[in-house]
Parts: sequence; C-alpha cells; structure tokens
Amino acid sequence: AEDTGVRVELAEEDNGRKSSIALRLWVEDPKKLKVKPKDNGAIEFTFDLEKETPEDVAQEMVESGFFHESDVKIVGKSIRDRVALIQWRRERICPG
Amino acid sequence: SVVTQVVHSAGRRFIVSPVPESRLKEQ
Repeated sequence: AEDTGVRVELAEEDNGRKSSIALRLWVEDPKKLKVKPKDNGAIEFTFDLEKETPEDVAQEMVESGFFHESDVKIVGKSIRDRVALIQWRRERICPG
Repeated sequence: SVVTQVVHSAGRRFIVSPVPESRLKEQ
C-alpha cells in the first residue's frame, strides 16, 4: 500500500469471524498531511467490514476534531488500504 | 499513560492513547 503518512493496524487479532474489527490509527509522518493534527495519539476504533465505509469513519474523525477536513481523503485511503488487506487475508484463509 | 475517549455523535467511540516511541517513524 502507498505510504500515506497515516498508519492503520489491527488493534486485536483477527479471527476472521467477526464483521466488526478493532483498528488503531496514528500519524507516522505529519509532513504528508495538509494540516498537522493537534493530537499525536493513536486512535482506536471499531470498523464494521460489512456495513461501513472507510470514508465515513474518516469523516467522523474530522468531525471529532482529530484531523482537518482537507485531510479526510488521506485518512480514508489509509483505512481503506488496511481494510482491503484484512479482507484479502480473510478470503485467502477462508474463501467464500 | 493518559487515555482519552471521544464519542462521535454517530455513536462511534474513539479511544486515544499515546503512540509508543518505537512505532513512530524516524523524522
């Protein structure tokens, strides 16, 4: 995946059964963002693979004050890349 | 370590905790 400066990882082991997964996101390289975030902490949240889109979560992070609106796309893309990898891994382990 | 919890109006819970130094990319 492209290095967006925003890192997203699983916050818990993925057993492949739950549609809702815990993810952790943090800024690895603030220079890649248009506006430097105020808080440099790791943000933990749950994401439903079946019902939600990464862009919705990114928008909620903007509305909650974690990121500036101009960075919503880069945050959404970072989450999308990680989610795609998790889904690809699930397909490999348990196709269908 | 300080942990902050932010609940978005949509109901999602964001839990913020410090990133360990080892996880930060070298600048």
